[in-house]
Amino acid sequence: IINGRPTQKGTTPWIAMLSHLNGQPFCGGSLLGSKWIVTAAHCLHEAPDSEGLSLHDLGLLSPSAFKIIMGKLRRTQSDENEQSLSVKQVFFHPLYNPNTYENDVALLELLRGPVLNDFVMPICLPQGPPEEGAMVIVSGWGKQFLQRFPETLMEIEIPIVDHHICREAYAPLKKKVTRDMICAGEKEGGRDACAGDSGGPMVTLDTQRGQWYLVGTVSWGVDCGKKDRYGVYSYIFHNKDWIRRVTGMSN
Amino acid sequence: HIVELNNMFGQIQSPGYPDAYPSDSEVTWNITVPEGFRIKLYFMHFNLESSYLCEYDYVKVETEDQVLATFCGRETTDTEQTPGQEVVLSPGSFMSITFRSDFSDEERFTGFDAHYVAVDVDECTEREDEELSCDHYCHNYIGGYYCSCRFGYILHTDNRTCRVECSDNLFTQRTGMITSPDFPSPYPKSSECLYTIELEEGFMISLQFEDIFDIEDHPEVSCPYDYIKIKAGPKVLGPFCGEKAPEPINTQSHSVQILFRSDNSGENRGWRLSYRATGNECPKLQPPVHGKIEPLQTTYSFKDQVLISCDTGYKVLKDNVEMDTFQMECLKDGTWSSKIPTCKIADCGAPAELENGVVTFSTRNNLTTYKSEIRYSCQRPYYKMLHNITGVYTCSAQGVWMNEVLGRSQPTCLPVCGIPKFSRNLLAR
Repeated sequence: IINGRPTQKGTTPWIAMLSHLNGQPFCGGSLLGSKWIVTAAHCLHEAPDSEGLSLHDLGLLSPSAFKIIMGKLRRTQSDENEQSLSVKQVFFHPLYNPNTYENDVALLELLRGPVLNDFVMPICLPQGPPEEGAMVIVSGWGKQFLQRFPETLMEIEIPIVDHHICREAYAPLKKKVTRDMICAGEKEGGRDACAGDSGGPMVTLDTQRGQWYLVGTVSWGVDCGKKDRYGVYSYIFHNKDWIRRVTGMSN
Repeated sequence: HIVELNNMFGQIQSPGYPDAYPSDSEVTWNITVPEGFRIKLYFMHFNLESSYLCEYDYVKVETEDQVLATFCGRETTDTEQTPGQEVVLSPGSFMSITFRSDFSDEERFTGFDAHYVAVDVDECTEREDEELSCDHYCHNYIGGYYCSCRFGYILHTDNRTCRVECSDNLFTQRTGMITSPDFPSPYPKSSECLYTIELEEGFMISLQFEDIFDIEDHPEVSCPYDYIKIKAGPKVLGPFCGEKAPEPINTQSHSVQILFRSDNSGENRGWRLSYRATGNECPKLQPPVHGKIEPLQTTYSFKDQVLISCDTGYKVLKDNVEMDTFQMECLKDGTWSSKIPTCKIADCGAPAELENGVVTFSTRNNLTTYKSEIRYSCQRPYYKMLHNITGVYTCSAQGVWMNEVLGRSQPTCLPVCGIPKFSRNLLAR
């Protein structure tokens, strides 16, 4: 997270850390319901080394090759409330495209759900699209300015960006911003997610219900925090039906 | 001189016809036609010497046992009779015609020319003799007739009377009514009816004849025609007939056979009886606490059954087995098939654990019996109850924890989402 601030303990109890078995974190995620993690699909396979490859051509991360840690705050040191969980099964979005990051979303079914408490709690699914220009909070243990990893969970508070503006901003770079994506950040850059934050939550508060809900998951961007380089997130509301079907949850 | 004639028709003429007949002659023609026919005789010509009461010459027509006519002369006078246009009919299938002329004839008499023909006898319309007439329906045909019977009847081997098939009446109910066939219309003739009342050993059958009792009898001889007999075990009662019904009969047996026989004549209305089977009485029963006995009777006897059931919320407990109802039967030796069971209050048992929830008992010392209440709640604030129900479950009469919304389904604790205990100091301006 570029230009972020440390997250206060317990204010993001849905965030999940995807970590290699050697303890090396590599992505973020969010807890849904009692035993599901939503994250970015591109976290779960090796990076494509050429264009035009399909998911089946890529080495997928086996469910037993990584773990999920809930209740986490510090990046590498252990936390008193952390809970380490195994993954039972991985569900890629059927229309996920590893070359364009379309539908860059995956669901992880946990072998056993975490014990919910003040530091572990699921995020709600959206009931509708976020308001125009709503402020969202993006959290992660990814790189900061000067490429350093943080000690602890970081967060930024940024506005949602109009889809058309975002699409125009990336057009010169030949990057497609499709309907299943949502952008956030400032025009002049500054606060943004970055490598290592992928899959992590972009949330906002539903002031009527008094509940936070998941707007997007960190997906891609060009550089981090540069001017006119908005952060692009996988748009959860767009893929809610798929999420409901796979998890069997309504909300 | 006798002539035997067996044809169905024929001609008979006096000797020498059409010339004068000789004197002092006698010819007899015996005509026999098949059964079912009679003979019709008529004259085309008749001219005999007349005499007072035909004592000289005559033609006599007779059957085996009666003279049908005696003719003589040329025309009928008060002392002589000629056939004229009349025909003579024989009652049966035989007719004998005798022509006789005495020794002297003053004049030439040309005698007679007669013809006979067999004609069918319509037994159906002519039968007077009840002994021979059809019982129900008569069908005449040329040369004979046959009888048939109403629906439900069978023609007896005498081909005349109609009987019913009534030899396989089996009664197994504990009470019943038995009557002679077609009661109260006259019973069929030539019938041999057998009514069997067969009950389980332990029952005693008693019979009671009711209202009409009318079986053909005889003033002197005991029931020579029709009668009813009752066989109960080794005992045989009867035969009964006449118009006075027998007194009520307690057969002391669980198997009774009633034989009713009718001969081939008579029109009597028959009989009706009711029977009842009773067995040994069993002792009176007390319903269990919180229970009841159905049907509730002052006395119970063999084969009577009772159903024990319990009040709502209680189950019948018998040999440590719970059931909704329990049936007992009064046995033939006057004892009950079982002891009265007790009624045990329905117990729902310890309520199932609720994942991510807890159960609390709302009755003293955690009762789990009928009407006790428990409350499921979810581990707040992390879980909340789906369907937003009260979580209150009551132990039902069926021994199942029931909620007014979910029925017997357990509630579900869903994770509360998006409401962290710690809220950040929002920096948004």
